[in-house]
Amino acid sequence: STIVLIFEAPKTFEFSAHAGQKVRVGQKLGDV
Amino acid sequence: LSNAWRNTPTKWYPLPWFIGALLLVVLQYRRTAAREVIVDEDGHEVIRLKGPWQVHILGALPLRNLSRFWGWINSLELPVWFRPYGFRLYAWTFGCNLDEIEHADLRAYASLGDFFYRRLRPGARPVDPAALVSPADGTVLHFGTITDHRRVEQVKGITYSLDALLGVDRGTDKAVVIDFPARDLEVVDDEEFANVNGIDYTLSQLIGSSTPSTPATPDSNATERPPEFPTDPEAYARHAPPQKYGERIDASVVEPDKSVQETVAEHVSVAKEMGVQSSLRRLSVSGRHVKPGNALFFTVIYLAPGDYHRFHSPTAWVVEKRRHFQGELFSVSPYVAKRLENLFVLNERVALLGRWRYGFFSMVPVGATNVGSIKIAFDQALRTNVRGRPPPPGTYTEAVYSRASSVLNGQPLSPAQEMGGFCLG
Repeated sequence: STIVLIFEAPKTFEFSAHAGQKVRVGQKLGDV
Repeated sequence: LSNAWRNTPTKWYPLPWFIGALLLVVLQYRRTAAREVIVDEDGHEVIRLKGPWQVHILGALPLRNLSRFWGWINSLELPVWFRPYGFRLYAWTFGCNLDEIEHADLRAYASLGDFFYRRLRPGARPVDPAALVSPADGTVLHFGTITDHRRVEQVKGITYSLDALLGVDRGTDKAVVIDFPARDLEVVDDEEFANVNGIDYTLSQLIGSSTPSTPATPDSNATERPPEFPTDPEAYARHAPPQKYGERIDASVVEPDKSVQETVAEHVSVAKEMGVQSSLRRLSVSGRHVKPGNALFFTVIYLAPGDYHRFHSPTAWVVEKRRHFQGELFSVSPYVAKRLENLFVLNERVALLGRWRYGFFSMVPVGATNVGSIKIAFDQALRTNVRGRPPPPGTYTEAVYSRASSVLNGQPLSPAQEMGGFCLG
């Protein structure tokens, strides 16, 4: 199963995870 | 052979120029063919199965029936004595951490499907204060911005249409629209009243205090108010009949295990996090028009078989509507994602559309062969992976959550709040 997130954010938004990284619920994915 | 491998001299020589030219022509042709998008009479992309021979073999299999059979097998109750051994073997095979699950006694899980949809014990997942947190345990497959004609990159070089993923308004001839009577804020004696689950609160109660007191019920409108929405599960179930495709349904918006006061407290929390002004705005949910200085971002998270399979809210946001796309149930493993174009558009999915403090926000759980059932905690009417031939790609049923909170015009969710999950079959 997969979850796709699509959202609008300021251009300064940055993802903090990288492709292939394992993540857990509540872990930081990105911030403005 | 060994002698030839070691002693044969290597001679380098240039290829004829036309071989290089031919290669360039072939590469250019493939690039152009990949870009070519077939559209229907309305200008919308026609989604078809495209990919190498392995993909077409997968497409010939009765995946939906296999998925439901898989679900039925895994719903069978296991002998109590076998459960600890069976679940420990499963956990060892797929790398589940049994220390963090809700029931330490594995005999509490009646079947493998029950164990698969397990909860975590409270506090097992600390929540980061960042703007966006992970909605699930899994692996980040891909992320980036959407710039090129509203196309989202599935993997490097393969894209799909954002409109095909989220759906476009096509009118009632192609989409079954399930709507609720939207109640905007009512102004009574210069005070705005918001209706939450059938009880009226003043706006100041909702957004001015974290612990709303007694609900306000103005006498002048008392007879016009709808009855309180049921909060006990049995009454709730009566209000949420099973959904059939093409049938008008009454989607539900209250979680059965929460009281009205708890629900209101959550609404207040989300309203504060989003900012009162932005939460009160009435915006169209499309993501078509981003504000100046903003951009559209995407990220894809893959849940492996051993992962915890419930998903949570990735931020404080309001879900205004959901679109349920029935479809195929291909595997969504990275192996298939690299080969099958339009994978996320072909598969069954539930697109939850709404807004957060920065504008448009959407979350799309996509089903797969082994986990074809998607559950949404605040939408008991949703039924996924049901028997029957799926409608053409792009067709969806829609429900609007405006009754959940007329102030927020949708279902409010706080960061890491449990939203639903994937079930086996």
